[in-house]
Amino acid sequence: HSIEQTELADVPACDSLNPGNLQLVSKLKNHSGSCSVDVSAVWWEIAGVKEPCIITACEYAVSLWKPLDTGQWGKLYSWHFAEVPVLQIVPMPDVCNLVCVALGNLEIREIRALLCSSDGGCEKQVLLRTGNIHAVLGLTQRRLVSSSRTLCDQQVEVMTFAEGGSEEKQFLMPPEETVLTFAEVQGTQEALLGTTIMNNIVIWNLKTGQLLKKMHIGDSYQASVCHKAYSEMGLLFVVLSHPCAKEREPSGSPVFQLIAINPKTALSVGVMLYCLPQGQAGRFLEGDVKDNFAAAVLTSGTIAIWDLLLGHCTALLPPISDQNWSFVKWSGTDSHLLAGQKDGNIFVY
Amino acid sequence: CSQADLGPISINWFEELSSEAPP
Repeated sequence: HSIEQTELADVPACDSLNPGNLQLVSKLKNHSGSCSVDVSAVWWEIAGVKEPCIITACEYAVSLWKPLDTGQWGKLYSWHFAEVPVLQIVPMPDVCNLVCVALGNLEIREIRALLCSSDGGCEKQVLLRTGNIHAVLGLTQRRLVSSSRTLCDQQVEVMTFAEGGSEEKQFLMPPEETVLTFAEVQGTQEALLGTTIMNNIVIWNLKTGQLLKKMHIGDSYQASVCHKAYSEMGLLFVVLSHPCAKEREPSGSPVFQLIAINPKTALSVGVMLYCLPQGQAGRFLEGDVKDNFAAAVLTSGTIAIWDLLLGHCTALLPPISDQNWSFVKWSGTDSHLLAGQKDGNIFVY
Repeated sequence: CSQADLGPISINWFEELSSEAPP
């Protein structure tokens, strides 16, 4: 087992803004030698007890790490991929003993489910979907949504995993343009939201498969990634990031944005811009939103964290060990922030 | 944001859009 525990002295300095409760608690090191690509958290039953585990992905292997009594992490299982590299982990929000992964080169070509044999003895993987897959998201109630394109049309498929291991498939009515990202709508159980390549937001009814509305959100939101959506008082609130956003606008460099949309009229208005503090350069590379906190890896190699209610950046994690940050995720199982570098180091805050 | 910017708001937007959209 390859474990390294970082000493307290190695804690990277947060800036003076407000580091809050963000403290480095442990570090995982993958010695596989291949490039580290993603991290996530998952509940896994080990010897009859559900444990909050960490999943790490390198190019050709995905590993499950269980918490040890010492506060460190021990590698439990590894799934290996011989031909197609891993692009991202696709966590299933309320499922134990199962995680999905997307594999491909530039675009997703396969989605696989990773699990263990019923006696917990060996790693198993099941091929769920192949094709030119543009977007995938694990949903609540054991569902996985993905969109894929053929030459003439787009398929949006929802797969439901039954307890016994079988899968049920349902198709949602596809919009004309390519879907870039999906998000469940908190507060409206059967609503699913998608962002499209033409700067539209679409809403489906997951139960009936109906495409309910297509809403144009303006040309300043190009290639938006939707990180969170919730419905409140008849309005839809959406947290977006903009990979194509300009580096600097009058109010600073915007990384995330909260917009409010009236789904009945398709009218929208910007509510809040989440900008970098003065003196910080960079724009969004990749990030994650959980509850009221957004985290983003920036082109500068720094991780920035915003309190979405306060509206400002509350912490900055500068690059450490001469390695820029490559990805950042909030843990779905506890209050950890998981930050990774390409060399295989994963830091748990 | 003011309600005037966004037009008339309905708390039951999801049910209403589901009843209006093609099956």
